Amino acid sequence: SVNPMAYEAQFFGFTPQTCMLRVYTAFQDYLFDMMLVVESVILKKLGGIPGCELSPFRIRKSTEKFLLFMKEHFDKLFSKMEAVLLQLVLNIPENVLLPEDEVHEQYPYSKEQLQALQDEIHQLQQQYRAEASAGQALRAELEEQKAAQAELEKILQWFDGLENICREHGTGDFKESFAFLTQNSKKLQDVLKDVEEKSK
Amino acid sequence: FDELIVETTTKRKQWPKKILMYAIQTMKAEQE
Amino acid sequence: APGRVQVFATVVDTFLEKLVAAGSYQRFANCYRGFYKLQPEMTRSIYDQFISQLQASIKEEIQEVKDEGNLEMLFNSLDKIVEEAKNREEPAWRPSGIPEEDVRSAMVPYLLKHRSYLRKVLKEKEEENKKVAESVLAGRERIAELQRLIQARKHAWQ
Repeated sequence: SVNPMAYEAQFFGFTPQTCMLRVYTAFQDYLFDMMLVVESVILKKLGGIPGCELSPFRIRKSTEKFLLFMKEHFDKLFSKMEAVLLQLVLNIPENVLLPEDEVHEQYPYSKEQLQALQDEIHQLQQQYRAEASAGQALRAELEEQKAAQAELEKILQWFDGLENICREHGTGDFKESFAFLTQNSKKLQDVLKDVEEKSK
Repeated sequence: FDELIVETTTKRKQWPKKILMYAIQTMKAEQE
Repeated sequence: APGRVQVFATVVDTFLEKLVAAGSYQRFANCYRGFYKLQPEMTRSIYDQFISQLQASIKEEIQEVKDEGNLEMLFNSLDKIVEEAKNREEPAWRPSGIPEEDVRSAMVPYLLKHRSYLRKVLKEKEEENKKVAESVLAGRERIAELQRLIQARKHAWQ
């Protein structure tokens, strides 16, 4: 079972194993390249020695022998180095949380809790909309009230105006004066009738 | 597999911020 | 405790030392015994060059990997993050593998802020409406009063 070291990859931007593989491959290539250089130098040197019995084949055998030995040690040493690096350097201890994930520690919300929070927000939005339209309705009524009050006050003023006219013409209390007027007009009618009878 | 891990973990690192950006824009727009 | 940068350097140096120790000159001369007998000095200088070149290439490669991966900066910042978490015993949160779930917590602080914003404006709106409602009621009362007055005057005239 491979440990993908995903959390480390999240931090480093590469998987530690890949990093080690990259280093391993590079080191190994160097080792091989160096061995080929060593071998070519030796062959060149041998070429300069007259009557030399050492064949390139023998040299190749020597190279392989030394390389095999080095490779074995290289692999052993490298796997030790890899283990240490993966353990101590390229790893994130279990108790460590990366900064971008701090929020999970501060707000460990379950699905239900989050749903409840979102429901509450939705409900608040509904309530706000209701309040807002209620506010509009109330303000609309205020406007209407203003107009209605103005109308009613106008009527009251009209009555006041009426009474003022009466007062201006000496009829303080309208009712009385109306009664008085009625009497007077009645008297006048009687007098008129009287005059008409006499004139006949 | 390795690429998959790197791709996935890169998303884990970057996408919450991106998503949040839009979520915050939405909330701000709604508040306005 | 030594930082990651230092551990990394030490571990690589140790690897190199041991590799060189394993590939000793004796071993080398032993493998190339024929050539060694012919040219011992040459063998020694070829070996010395081989080792120093191998070490230089490996060191160069390590430096390249460090530069490419920005490892020094990452190691130092990881040291800091680990240092800050030293009082935390229990295992920390890890991605669940279900993105929807993991992104959820990231939303929470903003949703909480949004909720308190909505609570605030709702409260303001309610208070505002309360005042308006009071003036509406007062207005209704005023209108009723005016209508009563008008009725009274009208009856009086009638």
